[in-house]
Amino acid sequence: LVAERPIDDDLWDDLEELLLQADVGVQLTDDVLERLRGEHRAGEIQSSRDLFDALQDALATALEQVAPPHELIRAGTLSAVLVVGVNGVGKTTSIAKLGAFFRQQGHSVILAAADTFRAAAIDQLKIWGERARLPVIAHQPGADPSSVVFDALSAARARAADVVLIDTAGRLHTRFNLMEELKKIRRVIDKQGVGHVSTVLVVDATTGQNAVAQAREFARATGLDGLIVSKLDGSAKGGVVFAVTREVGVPILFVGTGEKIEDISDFDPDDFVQALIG
Amino acid sequence: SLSDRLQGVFARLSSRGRVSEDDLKVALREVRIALLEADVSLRVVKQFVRAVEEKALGAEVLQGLGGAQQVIKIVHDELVEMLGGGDGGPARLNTAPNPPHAVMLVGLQGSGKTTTASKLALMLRKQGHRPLLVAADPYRPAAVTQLQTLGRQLDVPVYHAPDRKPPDLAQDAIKHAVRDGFNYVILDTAGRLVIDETMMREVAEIRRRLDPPEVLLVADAMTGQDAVRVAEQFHEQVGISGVVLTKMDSDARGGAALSLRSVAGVPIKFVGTSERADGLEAFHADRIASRILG
Ligand SMILES: Nc1nc2c(ncn2[C@@H]2O[C@H](COP(=O)(O)OP(=O)(O)OP(=O)(O)O)[C@@H](O)[C@H]2O)c(=O)[nH]1
Ligand SMILES: Nc1nc2c(ncn2[C@@H]2O[C@H](COP(=O)(O)OP(=O)(O)OP(=O)(O)O)[C@@H](O)[C@H]2O)c(=O)[nH]1
Ligand SMILES: [Mg+2]
Ligand SMILES: [Mg+2]
Repeated sequence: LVAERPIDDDLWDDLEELLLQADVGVQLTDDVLERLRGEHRAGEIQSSRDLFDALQDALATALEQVAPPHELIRAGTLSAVLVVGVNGVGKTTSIAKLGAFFRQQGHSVILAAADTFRAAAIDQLKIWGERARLPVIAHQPGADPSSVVFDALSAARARAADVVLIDTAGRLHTRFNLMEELKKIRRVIDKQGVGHVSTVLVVDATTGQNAVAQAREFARATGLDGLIVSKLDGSAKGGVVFAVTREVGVPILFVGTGEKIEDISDFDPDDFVQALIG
Repeated sequence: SLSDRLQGVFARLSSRGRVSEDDLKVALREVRIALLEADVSLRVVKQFVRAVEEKALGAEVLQGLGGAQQVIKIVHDELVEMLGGGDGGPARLNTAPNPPHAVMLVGLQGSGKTTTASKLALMLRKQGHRPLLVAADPYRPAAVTQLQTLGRQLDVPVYHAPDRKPPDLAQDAIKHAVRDGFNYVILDTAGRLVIDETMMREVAEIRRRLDPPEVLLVADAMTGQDAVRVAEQFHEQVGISGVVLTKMDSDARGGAALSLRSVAGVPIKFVGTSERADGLEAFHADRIASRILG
């Protein structure tokens, strides 16, 4: 696609295919191509090289503009990060990665094992805690997740830790009682007078258009401050994030690029778009 | 919904009598959009629309609401057929000439393999069989503990061996099953990327050594366009005999079902409908077709 070629119907078709297959979705694909066709008609795009640059630009800008930047950690106070998302997307692994990342930056991090439901969820986070050398606050399976959160925040104060990362159970946004449970967890955090609270939604890069509904519902329940896109080391492009950011207006903060503790990076819109239209 | 959109299209057509080929193309564009929005992979959408176009042209579709309904019926029937057709009935696991019958689960990270393994174990136990669960994921933290916990809750034994490579462990498990009279062996493997050659070789090796009668691709119902690549690569590199579509209790449209079925050419046998051990149902093509069409 990058080689010089005439800007004809075939090229527009190929571009449409590229975007659709990247999970950008029908509506946004149409919007982007319509805008580029307009620029082409207006003479602003002369070659296929120009077209590719314009596409790169349009997509990267879409991600930058829709959402103001958000810092998960605020200096001089306790920062809590509530990590949420549907089942199996990579919440627990992302928390381990983030914890190690923040520890490297000199922060004192505590992990809260607030998934008290799924088999071996607490064990999983404890193993990550050992590997990353981060303390894990946990109760027994079946305990009230809110009480684990309460404990973790108290522990953070007692030990003068400045970051608490909270792992929650995977939950479908369509489950009313599970979303209510999440709201309760958020209320517990708010009642603790934590200096800085963020809720981060983890979205799996292999997810299709359902990610939009996920983001909408989680935003409605607790508000969202940022996204993590996981599993971008796979073949899926994660193009649904354009529709997601348009829907909830929050920035992508990090991307997960593997199963090891170091496999996390700051989100870079240009890199992401380049890999997508690559 | 697609039905509303098609009715809208047909209401706007101005000619009389039979719908022209061009008019049909307008209607088919709506079908394409609906399927893409439902996460059916693009190349499968194209095949599907071509098949529907042939049938619609052959059916001499009429004008007006009657015509719209004709097209909807053709689309629905074609979708049911492409999903495997019929009412499905009780899903059966393939068996070997002699027990133990191995059922191997493979798929991407987080798709629901470990949970599905426990669901299959419960189903088999309730049917009067003696299943053995095998924890062949040595990588993910607490993966073995997860399966052991589930096994304990269901009163199904779990075979594991620290420091055994998965292909060796799998063979040991079969020997253990023979010795202890288990007639089904459910092998849970680690999540993997289809582009990870080493990991794909691992499951190909397990498959080669055990020759399991059933290799199930466990895939998430919310999977997007990547479904075609997942189906293709697991089928080519490992060889699968069936698919389990998990998390169908979500509101994902589930278009991945069509992509997986049409690319791998093997039946979708089960769907996961909850996190609990009893959350496994037989796949019904007509229900999934209605869901995909919205
Ligand atoms: N390849 C790859 N795998 C990942 C990534 N992030 C997580 N995983 C894997 O995805 C699987 C699920 O990860 P978890 O962290 O358990 O996901 P979760 O959201 O906590 O799952 P639940 O708590 O069950 O809802 C594991 O096998 C992880 O190793 C990533 O960025 N890349
Ligand atoms: N709601 C719902 N959740 C499910 C279903 N199947 C699995 N899950 C959940 O999805 C998450 C991932 O399930 P696992 O069984 O750990 O997935 P996995 O494929 O073994 O993950 P890896 O081993 O890391 O690749 C867990 O939170 C499960 O409870 C389902 O049918 N419905
Ligand atoms: Mg988890
Ligand atoms: Mg597993």
